[in-house]
Amino acid sequence: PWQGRSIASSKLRMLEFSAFLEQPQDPETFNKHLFVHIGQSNPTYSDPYLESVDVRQIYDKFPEKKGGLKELFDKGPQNAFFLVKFWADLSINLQDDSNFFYGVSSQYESSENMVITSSTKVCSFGKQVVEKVETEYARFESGRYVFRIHRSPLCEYMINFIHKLKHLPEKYMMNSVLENFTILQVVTNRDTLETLLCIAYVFEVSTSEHGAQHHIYRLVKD
Amino acid sequence: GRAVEQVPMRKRQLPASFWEEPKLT
Repeated sequence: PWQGRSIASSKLRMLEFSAFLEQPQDPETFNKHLFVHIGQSNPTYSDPYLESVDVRQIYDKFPEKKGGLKELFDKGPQNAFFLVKFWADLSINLQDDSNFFYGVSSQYESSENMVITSSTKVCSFGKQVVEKVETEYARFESGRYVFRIHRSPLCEYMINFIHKLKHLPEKYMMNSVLENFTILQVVTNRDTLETLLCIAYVFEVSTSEHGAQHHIYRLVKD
Repeated sequence: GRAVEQVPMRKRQLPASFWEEPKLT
Protein backbone atom coordinates (compact mmCIF):
# COMPACT_ATOMS: atom_id res chain seq x y z
CA PRO A 1 0.00 0.00 0.00
CA TRP A 2 2.87 2.44 0.51
CA GLN A 3 3.66 2.61 -3.20
CA GLY A 4 2.27 5.92 -4.43
CA ARG A 5 1.34 6.87 -0.85
CA SER A 6 4.79 7.37 0.66
CA ILE A 7 8.42 7.65 -0.41
CA ALA A 8 8.75 4.16 -1.84
CA SER A 9 9.58 2.54 -5.15
CA SER A 10 9.01 -1.10 -5.96
CA LYS A 11 12.50 -1.84 -4.56
CA LEU A 12 13.09 0.52 -1.63
CA ARG A 13 11.01 2.38 0.93
CA MET A 14 12.14 5.32 3.06
CA LEU A 15 11.08 4.77 6.66
CA GLU A 16 12.44 7.85 8.33
CA PHE A 17 14.51 10.94 7.62
CA SER A 18 15.71 13.70 9.94
CA ALA A 19 18.28 16.47 10.09
CA PHE A 20 18.95 17.56 13.65
CA LEU A 21 21.09 19.36 16.17
CA GLU A 22 22.08 17.82 19.46
CA GLN A 23 23.08 20.23 22.21
CA PRO A 24 24.47 18.77 25.42
CA GLN A 25 22.77 20.09 28.54
CA ASP A 26 24.98 18.32 31.01
CA PRO A 27 27.15 15.19 30.78
CA GLU A 28 24.11 12.93 30.76
CA THR A 29 21.44 14.72 28.78
CA PHE A 30 21.14 16.63 25.55
CA ASN A 31 18.49 18.49 23.62
CA LYS A 32 17.66 17.23 20.17
CA HIS A 33 16.22 19.79 17.76
CA LEU A 34 14.78 18.53 14.46
CA PHE A 35 15.31 20.93 11.54
CA VAL A 36 13.39 18.65 9.20
CA HIS A 37 11.74 15.31 9.79
CA ILE A 38 9.83 12.62 7.94
CA GLY A 39 8.46 10.15 10.45
CA GLN A 40 7.35 6.57 10.10
CA SER A 41 4.06 6.25 8.26
CA ASN A 42 1.99 3.19 7.61
CA PRO A 43 -0.35 4.01 4.76
CA THR A 44 -3.21 1.67 3.96
CA TYR A 45 -5.08 1.04 0.71
CA SER A 46 -7.80 3.43 1.87
CA ASP A 47 -5.35 6.35 2.05
CA PRO A 48 -5.27 8.66 -0.97
CA TYR A 49 -2.34 8.66 -3.37
CA LEU A 50 0.21 11.42 -3.08
CA GLU A 51 -0.36 14.47 -5.22
CA SER A 52 1.91 14.73 -8.23
CA VAL A 53 4.17 17.44 -9.57
CA ASP A 54 5.41 17.60 -13.15
CA VAL A 55 9.14 17.03 -12.91
CA ARG A 56 9.74 19.62 -15.66
CA GLN A 57 8.56 22.33 -13.26
CA ILE A 58 11.65 21.79 -11.14
CA TYR A 59 14.36 20.71 -13.61
CA ASP A 60 16.26 23.99 -13.29
CA LYS A 61 16.34 23.73 -9.47
CA PHE A 62 18.64 20.71 -9.72
CA PRO A 63 21.72 19.77 -11.75
CA GLU A 64 20.80 19.72 -15.42
CA LYS A 65 23.91 18.35 -17.05
CA LYS A 66 25.04 14.73 -17.23
CA GLY A 67 23.54 12.73 -14.37
CA GLY A 68 21.05 15.54 -13.70
CA LEU A 69 17.41 15.16 -12.73
CA LYS A 70 16.15 15.00 -16.33
CA GLU A 71 18.54 12.23 -17.31
CA LEU A 72 17.81 10.31 -14.12
CA PHE A 73 14.05 10.63 -14.56
CA ASP A 74 14.15 9.57 -18.20
CA LYS A 75 16.20 6.51 -17.20
CA GLY A 76 13.60 5.66 -14.51
CA PRO A 77 11.99 3.80 -12.93
CA GLN A 78 9.65 6.77 -12.67
CA ASN A 79 7.90 5.38 -9.58
CA ALA A 80 11.13 6.05 -7.67
CA PHE A 81 10.94 9.86 -7.98
CA PHE A 82 9.58 12.16 -5.28
CA LEU A 83 9.52 15.82 -4.34
CA VAL A 84 9.54 16.80 -0.66
CA LYS A 85 8.62 20.31 0.38
CA PHE A 86 10.02 20.90 3.85
CA TRP A 87 8.99 23.65 6.23
CA ALA A 88 12.15 23.64 8.31
CA ASP A 89 12.06 24.39 12.02
CA LEU A 90 14.63 27.10 12.70
CA SER A 91 13.15 28.14 16.03
CA ILE A 92 16.31 27.43 17.97
CA ASN A 93 19.11 29.52 19.34
CA LEU A 94 22.36 28.61 17.66
CA GLN A 95 25.69 29.30 19.23
CA ASP A 96 29.10 28.25 18.07
CA ASP A 97 29.95 25.35 20.27
CA SER A 98 32.16 22.45 19.37
CA ASN A 99 30.07 20.17 21.58
CA PHE A 100 27.09 20.58 19.28
CA PHE A 101 26.41 17.77 16.86
CA TYR A 102 24.67 18.45 13.54
CA GLY A 103 23.55 15.20 11.95
CA VAL A 104 21.30 13.46 9.47
CA SER A 105 19.73 10.06 10.06
CA SER A 106 17.65 8.05 7.63
CA GLN A 107 16.29 4.53 7.35
CA TYR A 108 15.12 2.44 4.42
CA GLU A 109 13.75 -1.05 3.91
CA SER A 110 13.63 -3.50 1.06
CA SER A 111 12.60 -7.05 0.37
CA GLU A 112 15.95 -7.50 -1.41
CA ASN A 113 19.38 -7.96 0.05
CA MET A 114 21.64 -5.43 -1.67
CA VAL A 115 24.20 -2.71 -1.08
CA ILE A 116 22.89 0.81 -1.51
CA THR A 117 24.68 4.05 -2.32
CA SER A 118 23.12 7.34 -1.28
CA SER A 119 24.30 10.49 -3.04
CA THR A 120 23.16 13.79 -1.51
CA LYS A 121 23.82 16.91 -3.58
CA VAL A 122 23.32 20.36 -2.12
CA CYS A 123 22.48 22.82 -4.89
CA SER A 124 22.51 26.59 -5.11
CA PHE A 125 20.65 28.08 -8.08
CA GLY A 126 20.42 24.52 -9.41
CA LYS A 127 24.17 24.01 -9.39
CA GLN A 128 25.78 21.41 -7.17
CA VAL A 129 27.96 22.93 -4.45
CA VAL A 130 28.72 19.88 -2.35
CA GLU A 131 28.00 16.15 -2.49
CA LYS A 132 28.05 13.41 0.09
CA VAL A 133 28.17 9.77 -0.97
CA GLU A 134 27.42 7.02 1.52
CA THR A 135 27.31 3.25 1.18
CA GLU A 136 25.12 1.09 3.38
CA TYR A 137 24.80 -2.64 3.79
CA ALA A 138 21.55 -4.38 4.62
CA ARG A 139 20.63 -5.90 7.96
CA PHE A 140 18.01 -8.59 7.97
CA GLU A 141 15.37 -7.68 10.57
CA SER A 142 11.80 -8.91 11.01
CA GLY A 143 11.62 -10.47 7.58
CA ARG A 144 12.98 -7.55 5.56
CA TYR A 145 16.28 -5.84 4.84
CA VAL A 146 16.86 -2.58 6.68
CA PHE A 147 19.40 0.12 5.80
CA ARG A 148 20.33 2.73 8.40
CA ILE A 149 22.37 5.84 7.78
CA HIS A 150 22.73 6.75 11.44
CA ARG A 151 23.97 10.14 12.66
CA SER A 152 25.80 11.08 9.50
CA PRO A 153 27.56 14.39 10.32
CA LEU A 154 26.21 17.43 8.49
CA CYS A 155 28.92 18.96 6.32
CA GLU A 156 30.59 22.29 7.10
CA TYR A 157 28.81 23.98 4.18
CA MET A 158 25.38 23.06 5.58
CA ILE A 159 26.25 24.11 9.14
CA ASN A 160 27.45 27.51 7.89
CA PHE A 161 24.37 27.80 5.70
CA ILE A 162 22.03 27.19 8.64
CA HIS A 163 23.91 29.74 10.76
CA LYS A 164 23.77 32.39 8.01
CA LEU A 165 20.09 31.70 7.46
CA LYS A 166 19.40 32.13 11.18
CA HIS A 167 21.11 35.50 11.15
CA LEU A 168 18.56 36.92 8.70
CA PRO A 169 16.11 39.10 10.61
CA GLU A 170 12.88 38.16 8.80
CA LYS A 171 11.33 34.88 7.67
CA TYR A 172 10.58 36.22 4.19
CA MET A 173 14.30 36.86 3.76
CA MET A 174 15.09 33.28 4.77
CA ASN A 175 12.48 31.99 2.33
CA SER A 176 13.94 34.14 -0.40
CA VAL A 177 17.36 32.50 0.17
CA LEU A 178 15.75 29.05 0.40
CA GLU A 179 14.02 29.58 -2.97
CA ASN A 180 17.41 28.93 -4.58
CA PHE A 181 18.55 26.20 -2.21
CA THR A 182 17.69 22.58 -2.99
CA ILE A 183 18.95 19.09 -2.22
CA LEU A 184 18.84 16.05 -4.49
CA GLN A 185 19.19 12.62 -2.93
CA VAL A 186 19.66 9.63 -5.19
CA VAL A 187 19.73 6.12 -3.71
CA THR A 188 21.18 3.54 -6.07
CA ASN A 189 21.78 -0.18 -6.02
CA ARG A 190 25.57 -0.15 -5.85
CA ASP A 191 26.00 -3.24 -7.99
CA THR A 192 23.33 -2.81 -10.68
CA LEU A 193 23.36 1.05 -10.64
CA GLU A 194 19.55 0.95 -10.70
CA THR A 195 17.89 4.04 -9.21
CA LEU A 196 16.01 2.90 -6.10
CA LEU A 197 14.81 6.30 -4.89
CA CYS A 198 15.35 9.86 -6.09
CA ILE A 199 14.14 12.60 -3.77
CA ALA A 200 14.19 16.29 -4.62
CA TYR A 201 14.01 18.48 -1.50
CA VAL A 202 12.86 22.11 -1.48
CA PHE A 203 12.46 24.33 1.58
CA GLU A 204 10.65 27.09 3.38
CA VAL A 205 10.88 28.14 7.01
CA SER A 206 8.16 26.80 9.28
CA THR A 207 5.78 29.29 10.83
CA SER A 208 4.16 26.54 12.86
CA GLU A 209 4.46 26.12 16.60
CA HIS A 210 4.53 22.40 16.04
CA GLY A 211 7.96 22.15 14.48
CA ALA A 212 9.08 20.92 11.11
CA GLN A 213 6.42 20.05 8.53
CA HIS A 214 6.44 18.55 5.05
CA HIS A 215 4.45 17.58 1.99
CA ILE A 216 5.46 14.69 -0.26
CA TYR A 217 4.69 14.59 -3.99
CA ARG A 218 5.25 12.03 -6.73
CA LEU A 219 7.26 13.38 -9.63
CA VAL A 220 5.63 12.62 -12.98
CA LYS A 221 5.92 13.62 -16.60
CA ASP A 222 2.46 13.67 -18.17
CA GLY B 1 25.42 38.06 -13.50
CA ARG B 2 23.57 34.88 -14.25
CA ALA B 3 22.76 34.13 -17.84
CA VAL B 4 19.38 32.59 -17.10
CA GLU B 5 16.78 34.25 -14.87
CA GLN B 6 14.91 31.59 -12.91
CA VAL B 7 11.13 31.62 -12.87
CA PRO B 8 9.97 32.18 -9.27
CA MET B 9 8.44 29.06 -7.72
CA ARG B 10 5.19 30.98 -7.17
CA LYS B 11 4.77 31.30 -10.93
CA ARG B 12 5.19 27.59 -11.61
CA GLN B 13 2.48 24.96 -11.98
CA LEU B 14 2.52 23.42 -8.52
CA PRO B 15 -0.33 22.05 -6.38
CA ALA B 16 -2.00 24.54 -4.04
CA SER B 17 -0.81 22.41 -1.11
CA PHE B 18 2.76 23.30 -2.05
CA TRP B 19 2.15 26.68 -0.38
CA GLU B 20 0.11 25.44 2.55
CA GLU B 21 2.16 24.52 5.57
CA PRO B 22 0.54 21.57 7.38
CA LYS B 23 -0.59 22.49 10.87
CA LEU B 24 -0.35 19.01 12.29
CA THR B 25 1.36 18.29 15.55
